[in-house]
Amino acid sequence: MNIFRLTGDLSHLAAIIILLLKIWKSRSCAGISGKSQILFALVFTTRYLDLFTSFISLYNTCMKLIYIGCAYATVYLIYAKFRATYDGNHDSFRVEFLVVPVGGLSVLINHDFSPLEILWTFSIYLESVAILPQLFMISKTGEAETITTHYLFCLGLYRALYLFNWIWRFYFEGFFDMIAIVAGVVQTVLYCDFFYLYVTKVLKGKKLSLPA
Amino acid sequence: AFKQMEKDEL
Repeated sequence: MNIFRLTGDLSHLAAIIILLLKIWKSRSCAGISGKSQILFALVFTTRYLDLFTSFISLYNTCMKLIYIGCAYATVYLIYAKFRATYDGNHDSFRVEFLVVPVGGLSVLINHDFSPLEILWTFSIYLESVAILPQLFMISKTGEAETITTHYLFCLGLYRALYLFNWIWRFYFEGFFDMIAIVAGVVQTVLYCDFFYLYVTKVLKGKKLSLPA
Repeated sequence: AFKQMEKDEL
């Protein structure tokens, strides 16, 4: 555990909780892509199957359970409790265009051709692109609530901090994992455009809106 | 081949 890893995890946790609270407090999931949230629930489910097979630490187990629990709670709020506020018309990204290629890639490029390992690889690849329906929705509506941009910033920051974590681990522990690193770079790059808008607009007190 | 990290990350 190093400082980048810890702050990355906390940033991830903050993102998840910001989104849950935003939906809960406003009693609305307007502007939130339910498809991205389903993908994240799928990511956590397929990655944390090792909860049944290996124990790493109390921290590790607790965080996994919190992430999974919050992911499903978010999906429940969007598709059940506050379904009436869900903006399905603007959430029109075709997720099969992500899930099918990612599934194929995880079968082709993995560390070990075993079910758990392939599912772990699938989760890593899928996470890297799971935010695309949300970004697509924002580009379609041309705007995002400020609280939604805070969520996206924390979520993007998390993987960027993991990149520093992996550099740290490579130098000090000799660890590297090409699958996680390449996917993590892709994931972080997808947020770059958003990071720019966040810094130049949201942090200066303006609402995030895209030119028509 | 790829060297694999221990799966202690989230």
